[in-house]
Amino acid sequence: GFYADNGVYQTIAVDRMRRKEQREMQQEILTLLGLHHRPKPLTHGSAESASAPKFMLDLYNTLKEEDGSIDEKLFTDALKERHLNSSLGNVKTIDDADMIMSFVNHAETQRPIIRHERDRRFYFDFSEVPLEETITGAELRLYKTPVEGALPNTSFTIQVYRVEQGQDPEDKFLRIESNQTVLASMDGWILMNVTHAATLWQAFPAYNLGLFLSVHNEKGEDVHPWEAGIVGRKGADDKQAFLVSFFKTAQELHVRRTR
Amino acid sequence: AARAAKRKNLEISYPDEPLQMFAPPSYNIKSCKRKTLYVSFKALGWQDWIIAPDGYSAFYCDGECAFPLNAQMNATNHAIVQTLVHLMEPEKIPKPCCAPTKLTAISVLYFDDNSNVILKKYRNMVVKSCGCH
Repeated sequence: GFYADNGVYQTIAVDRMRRKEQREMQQEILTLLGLHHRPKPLTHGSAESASAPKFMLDLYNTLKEEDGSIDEKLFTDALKERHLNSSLGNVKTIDDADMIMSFVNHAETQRPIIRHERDRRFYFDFSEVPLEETITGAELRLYKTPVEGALPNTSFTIQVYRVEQGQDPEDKFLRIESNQTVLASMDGWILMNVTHAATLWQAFPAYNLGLFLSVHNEKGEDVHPWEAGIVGRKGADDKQAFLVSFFKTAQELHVRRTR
Repeated sequence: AARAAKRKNLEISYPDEPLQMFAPPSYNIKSCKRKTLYVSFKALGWQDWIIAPDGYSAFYCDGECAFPLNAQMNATNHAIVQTLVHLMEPEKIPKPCCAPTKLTAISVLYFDDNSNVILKKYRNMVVKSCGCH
């Protein structure tokens, strides 16, 4: 996997390393990337079709230059542009991002804890997020399609709650994270600010019981998300809900650690 | 010591440059410049978790910082002083060092164990230019 340019416009493979050395070199690169081991993603859709990888790949392609390096100013400008309408409001928090992470919804792997939670509960695994990365913002992205036959100016109120454990093991509380009113005719991504929940889950992964979505019509009646056009688990791969989090590395300088 | 040994294994015998034999003796040494070590994530079989890029040009600086430093366009003022002192006491004082003068960032897009996707910016990762320090 290593190639050297010999200076006369010819690239040659570095094949003089023994297997053991190659493994060590791979480990060096993994460490450089801040990883302890080579990740083994359990399941992942094609980067072109699944919503979270697609969002990230688009972002990556916006940022990278021809030689694969990134212009830091371009990185900042692109993030700014993408987040002018962001739920996070404070663009400054996103400007400084050193790392952006999209989380896949793992609600289906979790034990149901709330009645009728299908397509209303979301679970994002924060257990691998390193503590030295400070969360500057996090948003839940839900895709909404237009509601057929709805009157003009009809709207829905979307509320996202953080699920919390009560004193009794069976008790669960819902704490409001954010809310937003959207028109029934809206077609696109709804961005809900969930920074507080993400920060809490990073520090205390055991407290992470996920998020709960509630949708109300103009009469204040609770409706199922699909009635408001919010794409659920059975919807298209590229419209599945996911969470995006922005991080700032606490230490600017690369710290050498004894390994 | 382990790092030095590893580096030695990575060194490649570069063929002499065509113009080298016609150059004056003082230029006969390979001057400090940027060289490429391309790390191919694809060839490493890492594409199941690294989405992009296929690999990256790690780059490194290689060559001599020899007197005179006129040929070294990126020589620092300090490098010139270091050269002069080295000439006075060649056994004791080392020559200037061929090292990066400009570094830029690279971003890597990859999956973690939970199939989450990470776009991480690594500062000072890619060598843009080399020079004598």
